[in-house]
Amino acid sequence: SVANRAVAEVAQHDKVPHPVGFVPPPPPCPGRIRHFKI
Amino acid sequence: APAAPPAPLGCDDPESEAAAEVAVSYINDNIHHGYYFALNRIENIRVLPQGLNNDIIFLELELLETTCHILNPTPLENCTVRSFMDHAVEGDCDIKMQRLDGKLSVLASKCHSHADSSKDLIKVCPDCPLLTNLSNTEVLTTVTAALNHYNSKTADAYLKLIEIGRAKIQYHPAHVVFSEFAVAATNCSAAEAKVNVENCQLLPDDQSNFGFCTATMVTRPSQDLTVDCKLYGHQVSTPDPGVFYCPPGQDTA
Repeated sequence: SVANRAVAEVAQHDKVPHPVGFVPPPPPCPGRIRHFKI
Repeated sequence: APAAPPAPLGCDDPESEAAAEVAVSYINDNIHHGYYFALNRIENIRVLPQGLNNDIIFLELELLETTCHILNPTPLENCTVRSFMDHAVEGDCDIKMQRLDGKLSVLASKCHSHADSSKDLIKVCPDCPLLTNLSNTEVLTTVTAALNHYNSKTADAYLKLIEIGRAKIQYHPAHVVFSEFAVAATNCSAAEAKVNVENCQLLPDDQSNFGFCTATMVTRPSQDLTVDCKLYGHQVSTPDPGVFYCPPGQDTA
């Protein structure tokens, strides 16, 4: 169980929480649709 | 240490949009039949640096057909994109461009246009008319009848057909043929054309007066024909009127 806890702690440490209000950037391509989706 | 390569351009970056604007303008300047196209989406962009202030750009664009025929002098920004319900036509284009000292130019382009799926349209609008082949007999009959009808009613210049741009047929609840076609004024009045239509010739390029007509012919349950033509007024540059029509689905390079 000691080994398991260590692994769990590392995994938690790697996950950096996003700041409040963070909006992930849109994917670079394809771009926005101007008229309608085909 | 060498400088890190620049971050790749996103499709919505201002530089991408500037390149797309140049590309769409180039494509529309080189359309010889049908309608102008407007940008719907930048699908992809790749930039290959060639040296100082010199890049090659590969663009993939999705375009949509507008309601402005290429003979229509309306600026593209004022042209309406055809709605999905009007059985839209889209264009997929691959463009190779050069950006030299900040100036963009098109090196090569290849576009393929095709109508949207009929099945998708029918799902949303079961009774909507669908695009049909421009050489369809009913379409040719409608266009001929409509132009004859218009010429018989006007005292102005006798109009000749330049090309059929679009045609749709609706089967339910009535049988209706919708068509759109470009026309040009001749050197004859409609009255002169009645005497000898063979003498009526299109005006020279520098005096050309083009126009655009829409016609609707109902054949069931009753018969009816309506036609509306508008002349654009005198224009300087003209396309080659030698070919009648160019249906969607053709590659152009």
